[in-house]
Amino acid sequence: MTLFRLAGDLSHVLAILLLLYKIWTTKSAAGISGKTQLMFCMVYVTRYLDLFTSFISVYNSTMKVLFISASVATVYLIYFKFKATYDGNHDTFRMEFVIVPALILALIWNYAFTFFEISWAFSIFLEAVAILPQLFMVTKTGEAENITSHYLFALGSYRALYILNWIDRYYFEGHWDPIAVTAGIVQTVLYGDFFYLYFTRVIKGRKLQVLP
Amino acid sequence: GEEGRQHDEL
Repeated sequence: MTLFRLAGDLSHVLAILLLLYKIWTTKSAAGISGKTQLMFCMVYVTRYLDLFTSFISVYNSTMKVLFISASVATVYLIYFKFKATYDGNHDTFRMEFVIVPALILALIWNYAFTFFEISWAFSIFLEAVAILPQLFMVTKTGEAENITSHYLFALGSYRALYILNWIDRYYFEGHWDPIAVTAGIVQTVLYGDFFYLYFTRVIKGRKLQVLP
Repeated sequence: GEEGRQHDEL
């Protein structure tokens, strides 16, 4: 495992825990897109179907269990426990606009036409765009709370670090996963605007506002 | 191959 990947995974865990912490301590899901969280939950479940069939390492299995359970907990907090605080009317992105194309693409582009591989490819494609409802919501309301910004930054950093990991693995191991790399680049690019706003505003102690 | 590949990343 490369250091970039370890840093990426830790950044991913940090993002997930930050979000849970924010919702739990403020007892509010305000400003958080339930649709993005629902899609991330679908991503983890469809990707980690191999949890019981293919053992990689204790680290790998532990992370998979952590991602699935934290994601289910997040969805539960948003849609059940703190449902009254969830900004459903600002969360207007249509999930089928990304789920259907991700499924069609997975049927066309996969490493084997098997249920597991199609499910894996679907999860990779869906992950690339699952953040769109959240970014759409930030644009629509024109701002994000600081902790939501930190969450998005950690989540964006995770995939950016994975790109460095893929360069490293290609260079030193000759390892190359075209599906993950393509989707990962798309995913990272989606955070471009956000990264800019994060560095120019949040780091300087201001709130992230989309409109001047 | 037909079985796909082993996905060792998260």
